[in-house]
Amino acid sequence: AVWPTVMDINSPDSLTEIYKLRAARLIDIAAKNLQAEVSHRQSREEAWNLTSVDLVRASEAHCHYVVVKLFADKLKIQEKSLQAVLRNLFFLYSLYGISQKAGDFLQGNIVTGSQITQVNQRLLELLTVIRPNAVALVDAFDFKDETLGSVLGRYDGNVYENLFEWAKKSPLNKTEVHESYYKHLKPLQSKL
Amino acid sequence: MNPDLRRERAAATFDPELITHLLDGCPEKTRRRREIENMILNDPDFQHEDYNFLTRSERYEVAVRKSASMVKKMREFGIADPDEIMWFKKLHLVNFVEPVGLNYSMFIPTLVNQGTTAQQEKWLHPSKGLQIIGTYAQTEMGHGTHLRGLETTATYDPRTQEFIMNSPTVTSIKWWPGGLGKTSNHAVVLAQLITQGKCYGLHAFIVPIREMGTHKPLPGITVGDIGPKFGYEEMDNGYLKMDNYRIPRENMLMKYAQVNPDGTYVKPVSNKLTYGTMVFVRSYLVGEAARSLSKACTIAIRYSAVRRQSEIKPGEPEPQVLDFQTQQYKLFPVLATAYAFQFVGSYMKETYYRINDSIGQGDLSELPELHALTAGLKAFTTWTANTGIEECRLACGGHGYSHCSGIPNIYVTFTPACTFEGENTVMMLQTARFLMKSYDQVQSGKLVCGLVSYLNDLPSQRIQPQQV
Repeated sequence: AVWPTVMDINSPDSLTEIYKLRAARLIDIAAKNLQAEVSHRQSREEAWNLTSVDLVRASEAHCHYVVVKLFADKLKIQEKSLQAVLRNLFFLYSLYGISQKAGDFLQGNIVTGSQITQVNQRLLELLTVIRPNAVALVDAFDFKDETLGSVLGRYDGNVYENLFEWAKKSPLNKTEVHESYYKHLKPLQSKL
Repeated sequence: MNPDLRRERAAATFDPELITHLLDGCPEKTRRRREIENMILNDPDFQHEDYNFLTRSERYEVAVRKSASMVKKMREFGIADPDEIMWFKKLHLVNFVEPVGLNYSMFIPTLVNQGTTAQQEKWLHPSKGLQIIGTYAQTEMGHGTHLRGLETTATYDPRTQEFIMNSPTVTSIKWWPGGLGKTSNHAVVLAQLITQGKCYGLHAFIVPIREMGTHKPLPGITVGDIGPKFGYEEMDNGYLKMDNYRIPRENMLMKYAQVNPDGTYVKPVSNKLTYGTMVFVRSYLVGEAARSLSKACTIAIRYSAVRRQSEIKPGEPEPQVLDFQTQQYKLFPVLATAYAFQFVGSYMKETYYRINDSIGQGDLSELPELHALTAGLKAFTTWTANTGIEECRLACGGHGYSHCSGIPNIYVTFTPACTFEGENTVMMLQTARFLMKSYDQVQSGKLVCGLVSYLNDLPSQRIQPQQV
C-alpha cells in the first residue's frame, strides 16, 4: 500500500504521523503474514511462532510511535523559554530514530531517499544547536553527586584530583607493600 | 568549580531549574525532594564506605544496615507519599539495590492489590514496619516469563483447611527473587492452585519462610542465596524449596478469586488481575529506564566537557572532547532519549494509577491496553536504555571502565530490567497479541480507540472500491 504523506521535518505533528504510519504498516505486514501462515498450517500457535520476528518489529514500531507521540504532546504544554530547548531534543530524538530505522520508513514510501538525506543533514545541525546547552540539560536532571556515585560526573568537574584521592582509598592501597609480596615473591626472589 | 564546566553553565540559553521543575512535576515537588535528599545527606547514619571497596558480604551487611535505618528515618521524617519514599530510597541507594527493597516494591503492593481487607489488616502494618520482611517469589529455576509453565503447587486440603505448598521438581525451586536468600521472613509465592482435584492456574499465597525472632528457616522450607552475579552484589537473590509445606487457607490472597472452606473455587472477574503487580512494576521500570539513562548521560556529558584531548586545529590547545562531532553524535541522541523516557515514565505512572482506580470500580475496559502498553514500553525503554548506558560508558574512554566513573554500577544494576518482570522479547510478543487482536477487530468492521486508533485508517482496511 502507498502511504500518502508529506514529511515536514520541522513539525512535531508531521513527524508523529510518520512514526504512526511506520507502525501501522509493520502491523499490517505482520497481520497479513500471520494470516498467510495460519492458512498454511494446522495450528495458529505454530503460525504465531513463524511470524514472531515480524510481530516483535511491529510492537517495537508501535512503542516507538507512542514515545514520539508522548514527547510531542509534552511540547504543547511548555512555557516559551523551555519550548525551544525541548523542541530541539524532540527533533533530535525523532529524526535520529528515522535515521537509524531508515529502511522501515523508506519501504512503503513513507519517506523518500532524498528526505532521509534531509533528515541526516538536520540531525548533524541539531548536534551543533544542542551543544551549548548540553551541560545545562544534564544539570536539569538534578542528580546529587552522592546519587551519581561518579568521580567523572561530579557537579564541580574537579575530576582529576578527586580521581587520585578515590584510587588511594582502594583497599589494595592500605599498605605500601601487600602481604602477598612477603609470602610469595620475596622467597622466590631470595632463591634467584 | 572546573573552569570549563563554569563556562558551559554560563553559556546555556535556559534556566535548568525550570526543567527540573518540569521533570519533578512542579516547583513544590522539587523543593520537597531536595529537602528529603538533604536530610539524608546530612545524616551520619547514612554515611558509609564506598561500596566499590567492599567485599560481597560487607556490601550486603551495609545494605541491610542502611535499610533498617531507612525505615526508622522514614518514620521519623514522616515520609509516606510513594514519590517521597522513592526519592528517599533512590538517594541513599546511589546505583545499588537493597535487600529489603522488594518488601516495598512488590510484597506490599501485591498485598494491597490482591489481598482482602482482612488480609491487609493482618499483614500490611507489620510489613511496613519490617516485622514482616516480604519478597515476591514467582520465577523458578526452570520457568520465568511464561507464567503458565510455573510448576510450584498449592493443593487445598479441606480436612484441615490448609494449602500444601510444594516444589515438585528441581526446576520448580523458586529462583532469583530479591531478598529471598537471607533477608525475608515471608514471601508472596505464585503457585498453581489445585482444589477438588482440579488445577485453576496461578494464584498468590502468603508463605512464612523464616521463624519470627530466630529468623531460622521453618520446617519444610529450604532457602538460601543463589551465589555471585554480574551485579546486584549487595542483594541476596535467593532460592526457595517447599516440601509439602502447609499454610492456612487464609494465606491465599482472595480479593479476586476465592477457595471456600469446603474447597469450592470462586473465579475472578478477569484472570489478568493476577498481573496487577507486574503491570505496576513494569510501568515503574519505564521510569527507571529514564533515570538510569539520565544518570549515565549526566556523567558522560559532564566528563566530556572537562576532558581535553588531541586537537582540531594544529597548534591550538587541546579541545574539549564534547566539541568533536562524533562525541556529540554518541551522546546527544542518548540525552534526547533520556528526556523522551522521562516523559513516558511520568505518563505511565499517571496512566497506571488512573486505570487502577477504574479497575477498583470494576471497569476493566482499559486493562488489556494497559497490560499491552506496559509490557511493550518496558521492553522498548529498557532495551534502548541498556544500549545507551553502554554508549555513555564507552564515551568516557578508559576511565569509563573504572568504578570511579559510576557507569559500570549503573549498567549492572539496570541491565537485569531487560530480563526480569518479563523477558523483553516475550513482552514485545504480548504487545503484538494486543495489536493483532485490535487489527482483527478493525478488519471485522469495529473501530478501536486509544493509542492503537490509527489502525482504523489502514489503507488496506478501507473498503476497496469493487470493480462493477
